[in-house]
Amino acid sequence: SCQMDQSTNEPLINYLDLTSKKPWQVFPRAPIFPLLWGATLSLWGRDQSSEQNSCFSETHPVFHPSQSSTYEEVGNRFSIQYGTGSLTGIIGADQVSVEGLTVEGQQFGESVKEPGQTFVNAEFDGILGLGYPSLAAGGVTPVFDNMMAQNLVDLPIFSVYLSSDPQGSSDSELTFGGYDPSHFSGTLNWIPVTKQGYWQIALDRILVGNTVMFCYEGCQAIVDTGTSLLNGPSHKIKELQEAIGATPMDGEYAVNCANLNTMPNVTFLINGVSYTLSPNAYILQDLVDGMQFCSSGFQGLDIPPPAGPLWILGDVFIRQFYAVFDRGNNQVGLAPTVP
Amino acid sequence: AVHRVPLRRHQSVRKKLRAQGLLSDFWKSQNLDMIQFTE
Repeated sequence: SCQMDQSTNEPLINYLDLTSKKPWQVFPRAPIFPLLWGATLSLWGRDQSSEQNSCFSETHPVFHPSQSSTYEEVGNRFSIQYGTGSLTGIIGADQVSVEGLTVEGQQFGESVKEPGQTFVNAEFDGILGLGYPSLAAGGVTPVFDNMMAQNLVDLPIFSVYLSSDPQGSSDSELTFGGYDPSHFSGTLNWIPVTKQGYWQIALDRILVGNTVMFCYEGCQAIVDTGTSLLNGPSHKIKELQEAIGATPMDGEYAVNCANLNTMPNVTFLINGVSYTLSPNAYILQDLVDGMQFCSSGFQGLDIPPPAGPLWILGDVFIRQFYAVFDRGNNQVGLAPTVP
Repeated sequence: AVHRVPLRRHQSVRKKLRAQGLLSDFWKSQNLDMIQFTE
C-alpha cells in the first residue's frame, strides 16, 4: 500500500556534508535533532517498528507515541527515496515544540523501516522541512505553514544565518517570524520566487573571475539550507572544477591549498546584484592526518526536467549571504553575512 | 518579536570518513563514483 516514488534515482548524498542541527522536541520526549531540509517533517525512529534497523535505537532517540496524551495517529503511509537509502513510515500528529514555539496538531512522518545505513549513520534524527507545502512528503502541512496559521509568528518570514566559523561552536541561527539585521550588512536584496516548491529563483549569469562562464541566458536555482555544497548541472560543474583548478583525488575534487590566493572568484548575478564567493568561501578546508586538505565546494547534480536543471545555492552560499525566506510576498532576501 | 533557534555545527559524515581514510570505501560501498558522477 506504500506509494513509492519511482521518479528518480539520483544518488542524493547531501547529508554527507550536513553540519547544522537544531534541537526539536515532539511532546513529551527528549530533544531530537533534525536536519533542515525540503518540506518534510520526519522522525527516524518509532517504537512499534519490528522492521527497524537494530542499530537504530543506539544512534537515535526512539519515538514512543503511546507515551503522549496528545498524539494522534493519522495513518497515511509515506515513503522517501534517497540515493543511498530510503525510509517508509506512517503519518502521525502531535505537538511539536521548537525553542518554545509549540505547534499544535503538527503532522509528521514516523519512520518505520529504513533499509541500509544511511539514516543510522546520519547524526540528525529527522528532517524539518522549510519549503512550500507542494514539496511535503505525505501531503502534510509543513511546520512553518502551521506556525503562520496558528499565529505563532508575527510575520510570515523565516531567516537563516550560518556562521563561517569552521569550529562552528557559535551562533548560527534559524529565526522564525522575521530577520535579524545584525547578521548582515547593507540592505536585503529581494528576489522573486519563480516556482513555489523549493525556494526557487532566477539566476541572471554565473561568472568565473570576470568572465561569464555559465547561465548566459539565465537559469533557475534554489536557495536550500538542506544542501551543503553548491550544486549545478554535472557538465557545467566539471567545467567549473577545471576553471578553479580542482582535480579528482580519492573520489572527490580537491585543490592545492597553497593555490587559494590565485584562484578566481565565482560570482552569481541574481536580479541584477552580484553575489561573489571567494576561494576561501567555496573551498572546504579540513585537516587529514595533520595535513591541510582543500576540497571543492562545488558538486555536480543533474536534476531532470521538468523540475530541473537547477543550480542549488546550499550552505556554501548561505554562509556568505544571509538568507530571508518571505512566504508573505514569495521572495527571498539576500545580503552579505556579517562574520 | 522573532523566535531564535540556535543551530549547532557538527563535523560532517564526509569529514569523519575522510579523516578515517574510509571515504573511498564509502563511495564503493554505495556504488558511487563521484568523479564519474560529476562527469
